[in-house]
Amino acid sequence: LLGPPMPESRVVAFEEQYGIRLPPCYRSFLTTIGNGGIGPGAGLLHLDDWDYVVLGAPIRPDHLSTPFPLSPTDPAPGPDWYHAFGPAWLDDDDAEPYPGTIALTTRGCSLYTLLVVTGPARGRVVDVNLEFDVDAPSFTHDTDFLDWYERWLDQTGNGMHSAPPDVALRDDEPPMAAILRDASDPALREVAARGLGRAPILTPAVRSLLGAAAVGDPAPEVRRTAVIMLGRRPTPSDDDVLVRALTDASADVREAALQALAG
Amino acid sequence: DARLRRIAAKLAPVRDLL
Repeated sequence: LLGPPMPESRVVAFEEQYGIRLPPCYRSFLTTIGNGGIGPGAGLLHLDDWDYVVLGAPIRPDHLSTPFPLSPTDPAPGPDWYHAFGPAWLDDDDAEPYPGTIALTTRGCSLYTLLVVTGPARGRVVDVNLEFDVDAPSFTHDTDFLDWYERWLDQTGNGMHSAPPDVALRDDEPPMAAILRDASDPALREVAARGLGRAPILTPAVRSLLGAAAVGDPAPEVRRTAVIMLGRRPTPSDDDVLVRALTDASADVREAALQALAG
Repeated sequence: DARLRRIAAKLAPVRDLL
């Protein structure tokens, strides 16, 4: 689901409450596309409650107006990167990590993706670990929120989505579609079929690829996974493939096809 | 904004699934 757009008046109230102005791309997405819902990682957090989700408590009044110190043009930060916040931050027991940022999504465990709202990187998207002394923040290549979100949409729809959430948005990630089609290792092809099928959007091109694997892959475990993934949200156009899979040489594939058709 | 319109169009299949 994608939450309904946020009225401009509520965005303004949020900005006045915290003494900031949201980066224009994120602001226009909120007011015209939606607030929270389908997106990278576990989905976009709502502007209203991301602080409860991430921190379990409301943020301090000065949290968003305090600059996030890092800049994507600086050299890559080292393991002691958080000293950039200054000694007062390190000595403050109540200080939360990552001032000047809003959490956009969780990528599992303590891994989060943030939007910088104050500081030299304002408008940029950055991957972080809430255990701030474990991993240094890593800026994505995207110039702003809309580029980040659209890249996820493109990668998802075109089958570049993969299972590991912390690497799903790297530019250099090999397309899952190509792995399913071309990899010689059946275990890799199965991972690719699973990754493709997990995407929230299955475009006709991806359905066609999964369908080809379901009836044509030489390895039964790959055919079975492709059938299961197609069968999670089948469309009428998938029936032909699923019916053909009922006569597969492997009983496991036939069983998966039967369950998909019965579902 | 052209990018917002493009994103809305790309999100359309998601809405179709609901």
